[in-house]
Amino acid sequence: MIRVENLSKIYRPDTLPVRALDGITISIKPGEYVAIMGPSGSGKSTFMNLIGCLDKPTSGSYWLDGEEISQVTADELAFIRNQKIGFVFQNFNLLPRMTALRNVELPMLYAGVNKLKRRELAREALERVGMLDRLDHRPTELSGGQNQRVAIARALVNHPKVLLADEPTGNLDSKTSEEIMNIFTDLHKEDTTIVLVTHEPDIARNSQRIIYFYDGVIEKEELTSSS
Amino acid sequence: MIRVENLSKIYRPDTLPVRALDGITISIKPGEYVAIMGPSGSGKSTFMNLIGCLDKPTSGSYWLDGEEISQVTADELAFIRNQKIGFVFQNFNLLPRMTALRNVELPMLYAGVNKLKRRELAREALERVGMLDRLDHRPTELSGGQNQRVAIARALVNHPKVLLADEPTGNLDSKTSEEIMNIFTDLHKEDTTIVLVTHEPDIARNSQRIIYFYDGVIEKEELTSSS
Ligand SMILES: Nc1ncnc2c1ncn2[C@@H]1O[C@H](COP(=O)(O)OP(=O)(O)OP(=O)(O)O)[C@@H](O)[C@H]1O
Ligand SMILES: Nc1ncnc2c1ncn2[C@@H]1O[C@H](COP(=O)(O)OP(=O)(O)OP(=O)(O)O)[C@@H](O)[C@H]1O
Ligand SMILES: [Mg+2]
Ligand SMILES: [Mg+2]
Repeated sequence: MIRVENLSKIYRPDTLPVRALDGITISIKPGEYVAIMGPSGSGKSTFMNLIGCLDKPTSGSYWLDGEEISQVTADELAFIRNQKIGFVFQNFNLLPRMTALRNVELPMLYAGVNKLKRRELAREALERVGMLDRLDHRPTELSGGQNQRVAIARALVNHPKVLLADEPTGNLDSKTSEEIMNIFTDLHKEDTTIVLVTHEPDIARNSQRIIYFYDGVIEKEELTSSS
Repeated sequence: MIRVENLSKIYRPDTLPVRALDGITISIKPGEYVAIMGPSGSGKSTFMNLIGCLDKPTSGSYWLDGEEISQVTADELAFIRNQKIGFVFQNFNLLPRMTALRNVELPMLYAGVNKLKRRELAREALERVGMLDRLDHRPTELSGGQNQRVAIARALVNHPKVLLADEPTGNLDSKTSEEIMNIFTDLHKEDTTIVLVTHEPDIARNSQRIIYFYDGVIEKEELTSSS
């Protein structure tokens, strides 16, 4: 489903190059549930942005669902992204002047879903993450963990083939984290391919395989007991 | 050092009131190290914003360092805040168009520290959190955990009497979290009063006392083995 070969990303190539990713080769099968761990600054979010079609690599190849897409145009990238990928950002990236409900409806607007259906599916997604009583609040009127849950609802609402979640439980208490992890497990049972970045070993153990990043390269991998 | 009595905060009082804080009474001694835990949406950040002089309560009293300040003007609040408080925000709140270095220098600019000294102290604070090699990066050019560390450096740089940290390790790997907790422990030994919001029990156990919030009220308190 997701395959990268020798993927690299160098920021500031002309001044003081930062080798955020230095030749990553990974293969993730359809329906697989993978976790990514590693120190702060080791390239995890950079990797997620590349496979999430939000940015292009400096070099290397990327196949998504069988299609090589490292050199497509920005428009094509946006189209593929909206079709196949649900993304939970590390800093949520919600639109600050829209309510929680509107923020969750947004991916469906791009996908051409009609207004009544958008509203219904958005409410359903918000209910799933326990946020139905706050759907008319804007991001500044929500707590950190509430914003995180709205971002998760937005990522799920289009029933994507691939769910990419960059530290989705960083602002959640243990009970709420567990509820989110149960949602991910349900999605996994429904054959969603999941890539989850986390700093917490207990969260990572929900996956089938953990990949460890270090300084822009893959340091090691391990299978979990759920594989 | 910090005392609140019957402190309340009601958002949207005229439409659909949200009782974010519902009569909080807490007393924190000078030099005490307290942790706050509780479910997402239970009022922790709201409480921190009130004691951090970033917002005013709907009702109730607040004494900071012996002075009752629940009714002072916005200017007086800003002055007190800059004088006495270092604040690590849950969402960092760094200025996006300034470099890490400039962001950390900012509190000292308000405190009237000269340019050379600002630069020196900012570099020192960034070194303390392991961010010296990224001081010319702007927030969008930094990882989540790097941004969090810059926010921590900014909170420490003025050597505040009171350090308020709202989930300061949410984006950090375990090794970096430990380094940050060691910094807090050192500050505590230097008599800084510390209030730390966290979702992680291991992080909370660095404090002397843990206060549990639930639905805008205090549910219970417990002393830790470090008290
Ligand atoms: N400006 C606002 N307008 C309306 N409601 C608000 C506003 N700010 C916060 N709230 C509500 O107040 C409640 C408490 O929010 P707060 O940010 O204090 O929670 P928290 O304990 O810090 O949660 P988390 O652990 O998720 O960060 C939440 O239910 C939130 O929706
Ligand atoms: N736009 C940019 N320009 C320059 N350097 C960048 C840029 N974006 C990221 N970096 C650098 O690339 C490296 C990798 O960043 P990345 O965000 O992928 O780390 P991460 O593993 O997600 O870290 P964290 O766990 O702290 O979120 C970091 O050292 C960061 O400073
Ligand atoms: Mg990251
Ligand atoms: Mg909060």
